Amino acid sequence: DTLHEVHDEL
Amino acid sequence: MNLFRLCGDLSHVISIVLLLLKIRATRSCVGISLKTQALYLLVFVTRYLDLFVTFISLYNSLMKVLFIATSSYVLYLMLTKYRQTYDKDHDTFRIQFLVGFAIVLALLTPHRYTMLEVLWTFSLWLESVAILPQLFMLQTTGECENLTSHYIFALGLYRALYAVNWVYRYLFEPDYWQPVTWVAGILQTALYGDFFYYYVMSKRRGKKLKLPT
Repeated sequence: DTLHEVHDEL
Repeated sequence: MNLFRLCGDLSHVISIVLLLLKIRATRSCVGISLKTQALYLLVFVTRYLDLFVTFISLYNSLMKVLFIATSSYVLYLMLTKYRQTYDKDHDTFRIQFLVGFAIVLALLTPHRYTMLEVLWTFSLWLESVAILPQLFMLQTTGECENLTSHYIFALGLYRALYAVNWVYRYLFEPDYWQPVTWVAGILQTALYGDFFYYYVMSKRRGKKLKLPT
């Protein structure tokens, strides 16, 4: 999937 | 990880350290909104549920644990040891509206309708407005002691640095696209606008922060 769902920020 | 984001995270940590210093140094939580602190804990708990399902980096996980732990500790101090000093009469902002606002937007704007995504979206919208009870309290009392004003300034700085980080990532990471994060983050930073102005003015005059009433 897209980077929408990568919550790598705090 | 870029420099803006790292500095943003650090100013977030510094803000919490300042808050704890303030409570220790003055042995009181005068001027601190319990409602804002409770909302922050709710923000961290709902956002960092992914601690159990995704691993991004050791740094990321440790920071999440740190934020949940320190905000719980602040709340604990305010509710037990320094309860007598909590200025309840000035902490009158209706947080039902803020939670309602975040729930509605969380249901309208998630990227996908899964529990984690909806809660994550909720936490973003809630964080964007969670400072309002604190700013409102400041406005009604008109004045705040130095450490409290530094605390709010560091919190605002954290969001401003994150906004710069988004511009940076948008330019250099082609797949990076987080509209909800951006809008909520910019809203949050904007809420500090007024406060920033008076904070800088009070620093220039070398005086305590005093807001016009």
